[in-house]
Amino acid sequence: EAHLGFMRETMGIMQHHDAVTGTEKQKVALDYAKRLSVAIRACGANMRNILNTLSLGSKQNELDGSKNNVLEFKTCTLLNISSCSVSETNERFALTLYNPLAHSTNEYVRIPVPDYKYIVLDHAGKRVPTQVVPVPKALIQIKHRKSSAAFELVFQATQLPPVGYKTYYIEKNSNATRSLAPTAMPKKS
Amino acid sequence: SSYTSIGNKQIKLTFDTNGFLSQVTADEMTRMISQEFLYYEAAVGDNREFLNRSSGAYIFRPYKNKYHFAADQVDIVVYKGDLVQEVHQQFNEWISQVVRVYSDSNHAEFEWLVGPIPIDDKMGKEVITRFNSDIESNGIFYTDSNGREMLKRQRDHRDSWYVRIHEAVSGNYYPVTAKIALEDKLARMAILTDRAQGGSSLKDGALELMVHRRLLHDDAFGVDESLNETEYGAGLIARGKHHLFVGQSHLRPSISLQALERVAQLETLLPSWRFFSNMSAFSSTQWL
Repeated sequence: EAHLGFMRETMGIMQHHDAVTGTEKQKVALDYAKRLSVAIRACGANMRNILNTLSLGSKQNELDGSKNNVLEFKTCTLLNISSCSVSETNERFALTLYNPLAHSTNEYVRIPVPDYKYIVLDHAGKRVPTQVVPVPKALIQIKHRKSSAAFELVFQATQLPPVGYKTYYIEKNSNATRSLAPTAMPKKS
Repeated sequence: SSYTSIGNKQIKLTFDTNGFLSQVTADEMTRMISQEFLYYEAAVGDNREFLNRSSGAYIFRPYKNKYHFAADQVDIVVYKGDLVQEVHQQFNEWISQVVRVYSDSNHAEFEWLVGPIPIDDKMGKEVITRFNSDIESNGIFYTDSNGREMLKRQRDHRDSWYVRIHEAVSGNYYPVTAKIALEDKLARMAILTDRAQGGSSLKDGALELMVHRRLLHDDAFGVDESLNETEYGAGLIARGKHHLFVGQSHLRPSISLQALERVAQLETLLPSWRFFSNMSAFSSTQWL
């Protein structure tokens, strides 16, 4: 409740006319960003608990050592600059998508990754078609973007249930052929 | 044969030999539509009287309505695959963009990257993206009202009083929180934004949106600071997306493009939440 309360208070502050329009002083803008960051991290704990309850639920006891099966659910707040520490540093990770809309949706997902050899499995273990595209050169050249992601793994998440979630398993596939590497089309003159 | 195209069965984008978007084919029609980046030179005033204030956090005021083109030649690299086709464009040292069309999408995505805006020339700059089309909009365009109904706007006009516009650019700027659009009897063009931006239609068939600004003077409306944000000693870099819809206008009794825009608006502004879990300890079978 304390985490949710902090988020509520922060969202209240964000309704101030200077916060809405961006006419606050620079140091106030930095404070807004800090408050939002803290609130999102705090509520990450709530999300982790509820997703673990929903996803493991009664199955928790069937698996070996229940504590080991409690998963981290991390929010990558730098996805807007194609960066995510989980997908960049782990060869196996899961992506859970929660659809906040009241209708079922299909969505193209882009995951920042350091390599182009990955496979994606859906909740039934079925392989999902993927494509890898390079992260734009201009973004990679930004000095202060500390990321090893040189590519974005693209796949379509289909039939995300209304106000529900779906999970995908993503694994590095070292046996993949080089043909998966994104190749630029020949230049026209 | 020297033109470059990306697209799918529903929408096709063509880029000319200079690397700019030149035409869009969608909804059984082809329209001449180009897109470019420009920047306005920010006004510098003495701030003592209303008509002579600097462009700042509260107001947008270009100096003598002067704008500069970001580039007359664009370097492009094209990637095509089964799920997405992309054109990576480099306009200059600080403006680039990826234009993409997903395989079953009815619109195009423009992901822009702007900054750090250079200020070595001591000039504040307000950067816009502009889409030009051959649609005869006759001074009329539409902007959303906080994501809800679309409001009709008319260039150099106010509905409830006679107005003489003294500032041709900023006097026609309106807030865009989700969508800006224009149309004629045949065609319609709409752009969805991913954040609140200023926008206008200063020429028939043209839509523009302000994507980034860096200003060197305070406008004396209260903040008492110039809008010159820096990080690690350099100006900020902004990245965002625009979604371009082109099709038949609502005046023709075909499918409603506006309905498709509405769904895309919801899915753009309220995308799925993403949670990442380290799975080093689990094989795919264990995970299943």
